[in-house]
Amino acid sequence: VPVFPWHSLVPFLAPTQSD
Amino acid sequence: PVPAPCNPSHFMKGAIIQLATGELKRVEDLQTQDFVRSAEVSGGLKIDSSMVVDIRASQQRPGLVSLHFNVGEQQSKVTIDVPPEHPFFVFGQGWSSCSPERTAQLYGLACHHLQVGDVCVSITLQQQLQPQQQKQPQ
Repeated sequence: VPVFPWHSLVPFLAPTQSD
Repeated sequence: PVPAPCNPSHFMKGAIIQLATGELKRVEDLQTQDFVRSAEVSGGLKIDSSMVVDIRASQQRPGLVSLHFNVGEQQSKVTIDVPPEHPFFVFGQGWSSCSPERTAQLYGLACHHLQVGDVCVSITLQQQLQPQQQKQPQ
């Protein structure tokens, strides 16, 4: 049975740097 | 059986999820606290609150939905294109998607309807703090 890590379920939303 | 590469199986009802504490839970049994605790004990990852500020059809990719978020304390604007059945975990509410019907069909996962104003769990890298600069006496 595959086991998935918790962090694969939520989006990785990296703030884009605007400079 | 025909594989369905577009439907990540970690959202299938019954999928086993390992929390950062080592605990195993089914995807449909996850609570807000599970994500919060996992981020606390995992080095390097931080939970952000990402508020949905706009939901519209994707201009670039037909069939997808563009979700506009205000992310974290900085309220950084981030847009992502996802299939309408993609579930997001809303604080205090649980799994939610733009099309709960399609999510139920494809994953068997019960979802609320994702709406503008919902605050989703997202992750980002923990800010690597620079070593404090020593204050030099003038």
